[in-house]
Amino acid sequence: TKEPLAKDEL
Amino acid sequence: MNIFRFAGDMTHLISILVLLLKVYATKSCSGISLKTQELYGIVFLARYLDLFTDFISVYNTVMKLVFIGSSLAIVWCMRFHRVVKRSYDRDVDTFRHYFLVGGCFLLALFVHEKFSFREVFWAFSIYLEAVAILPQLILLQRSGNVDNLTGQYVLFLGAYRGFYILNWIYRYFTEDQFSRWISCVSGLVQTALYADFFYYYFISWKNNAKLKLPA
Repeated sequence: TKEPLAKDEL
Repeated sequence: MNIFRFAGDMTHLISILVLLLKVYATKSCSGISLKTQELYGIVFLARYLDLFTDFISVYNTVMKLVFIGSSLAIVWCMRFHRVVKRSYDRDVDTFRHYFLVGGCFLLALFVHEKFSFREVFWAFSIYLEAVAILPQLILLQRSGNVDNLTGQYVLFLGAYRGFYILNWIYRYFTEDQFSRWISCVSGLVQTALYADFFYYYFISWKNNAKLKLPA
């Protein structure tokens, strides 16, 4: 499974 | 970072400052729903589990600490501060918000980006934030007239996610593998819940009248 995007948002 | 997201974060920060001003300056929390504040506390604690593990930027870390700190401080004030807690009217703040917590957690168990502890809690926090304002909106409808600071608090709180929607549209068109469909769908639901409040707020502003939500 592709890694979910880094959570860069608040 | 883009201008829409920055405007969203600043609007969110302003809403928190307005709320802190109201509670601190008037030593009163009349018209504020403790349940919404508790839900926001859960939202930030569940979303920022990566606070000490992933460092994104100083801005990101500072804002997370401000959001967690302010929401817990408001809940503490409304529950334990000698003067403030007297102005909390639990007979009007009756929304059964634990159903929201349970429902959002169940939804997060089935709908998430990846079945991991962090991702499930992140999705849970996104869903919970979308509905966290319900106790507050119900309380405003029940209590009829809304004082200015409370009205501005809810207005800015609703507007911030609207800026985030513009941010997601912008990122969708400028970044190739950008997909935040959980945040987008939840953000649209969240902003839609404020639609009638925005309408009545605009009417009261146009007529220069006191903000009143129909019961």
